[in-house]
Order: sequence, then structure tokens, then C-alpha cells
Amino acid sequence: TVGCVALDKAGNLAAGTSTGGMTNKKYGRVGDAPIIGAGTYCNNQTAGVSCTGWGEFYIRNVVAKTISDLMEYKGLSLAEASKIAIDKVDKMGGNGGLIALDKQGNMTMPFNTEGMYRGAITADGKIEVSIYK
Amino acid sequence: KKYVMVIHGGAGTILKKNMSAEKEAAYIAVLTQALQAGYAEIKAGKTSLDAVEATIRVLENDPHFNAGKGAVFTHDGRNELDAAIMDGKTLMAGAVAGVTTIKNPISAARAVMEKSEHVMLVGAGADLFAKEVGLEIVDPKYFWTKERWEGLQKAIKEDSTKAVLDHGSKKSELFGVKNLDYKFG
Repeated sequence: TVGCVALDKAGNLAAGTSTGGMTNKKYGRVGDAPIIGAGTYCNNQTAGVSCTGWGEFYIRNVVAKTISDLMEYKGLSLAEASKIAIDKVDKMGGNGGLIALDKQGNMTMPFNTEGMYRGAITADGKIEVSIYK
Repeated sequence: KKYVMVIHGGAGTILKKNMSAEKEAAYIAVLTQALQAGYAEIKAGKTSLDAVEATIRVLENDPHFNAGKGAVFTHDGRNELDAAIMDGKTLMAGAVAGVTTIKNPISAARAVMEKSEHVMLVGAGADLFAKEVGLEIVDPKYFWTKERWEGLQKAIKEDSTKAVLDHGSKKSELFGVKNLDYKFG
């Protein structure tokens, strides 16, 4: 799975996710990536989110929208809301990670696996890329 | 620091001891290229939607990642692709699922958002829609890669009934999903 969240010069956020799913899957199984609110969500008032991981858990926890809701209704920061959401996935037995970016340019990339291919770029063009924990 | 873009290329059992220097360099190169592609859009004054689409297209076109060209195989030996995109300004959203002929599913998701009255299209209908709006259509063979095909054969050999997560762990097995302790994308 791959994903991206971007913030443009006008201050607008967008989020996207794309995936090939699970090896050896049957019956037209679909994971969280294309489910708005589960694997992908974006709201200028809160954050853009793209998830990767065991889709069934992200669907049942409506992870991406939950992060936005925690920020909107409880006033949590992006990092706090994202940690709560990923911890809940972990507690239920799921795994994976997510990337999120808010309108102020704060970002977070939590995951509970050994690694996650990830990267970010600052407003002045500085690139950070990481793979391992 | 003020960030303007973040990306991921999947999470999972990714350990340095299992990664060759060449492969690690290749992953870093593509992730960097993807960030540069999106950043160029932002710098040119284009929208965050343009940046997201440009970035994800780079990752979809690279076989290292489980999306687009690098998609894993279903039990039946097909590549079924899913994608979604959402605009934070308008809360408009678009998604496609189970598509098999669209070279860049993220562009199809955006087309669903902008050129249809729907949010999600699936399967053959979504493939047809993408064709009708002028997106690049490819033979499903385009998505075939040796590594993914061998991954499917290995998964079937070990247990044909279980799907394999990119993100497996011992805990995953308790829930009936096979963990092969390596990553497919």
C-alpha cells in the first residue's frame, strides 16, 4: 500500500491511498484503502490521513476519520489523536501504520510494525526518508 | 518544521538484516522521487490534490510497492487494485476497488470524485468508467511481476486457504491470517 497527504500554498489538504491488497486473497476482498473514513480521510479543519496495515481492523475502527474526529471534538493534537487510533488497532490485534498531516504543517507517522516505508518534505524542500523503526 | 507532504509505501516486517544495500537504496530513491514529484506540484502553485496524485502515480509505477505495477496477486492469479482520494477543502471523495486494467488507480479515484456523482465504483464498472473518461488502460499483464508471482506460489504452497498480510506478525496468526514473516509491498 502507498499513500500521500499534501498541503498546498492555499492551505488546502488532500489525502490519497492506493494498494494491491493482500496476496492470495479471495472473494473480491477489499481492505481499508479505498474506504473513505477507514484508510483514507481528509478535512481541512483537522487533518489528512492515509493508512496502511491490516485492513479489516482499520475498517472496523474507522481509523482515518477517528483521528479527524478526535481532533475536532476533543481538541487533541494530530500526534495525540493518531496515537490513540493506532493504539486501538494494536490492542484489537491489528497492525500497520499511518501518515497524517494537519493544516499547520504538523505531521506524524506512527506504526506498530518493524518498519514502514515513509518520507516527508518540508515547505523549504528538505526531504526525510526512513524505513526502519 | 512546517511539512507540506508526507508519504508511506507500506508497513510490515521490514528489517535491515533482511534488506540488501541495493534494495534499500532503490526504496529510498523511489520514495525521494515521489516526494519530489509532489513537491514540484506544490511549488508550482498547483493544488494538494495534484500533489497527491502525482506522488502516488510515481509509487504506483514502481514495482517495489504493493500498488499499481507492484500489486500482489489474488488466489486466482489476478491483480485487483484499490485507491481513494479526498479533498480536505470540499470533503469530496472518490474511490475505486477491485479494478484490473487501470494503470494508475489513484487517477481513477480522482476521476470518480470529480467526474461522477458517486464516491466509489468497483470492478468492471470502475474499469469501464476509467476508460470512458480517458484514463490510461493497460492489459492486466502489465501488473505481472516475477517477485509477486513467486510470492503467490509460495503462499499457496504453504497454505492455499489463507491470505497473506504485508503486515503479518505472530499475533496475526491467532486471527487466522498467515504470516510469512516477510513483506510483499
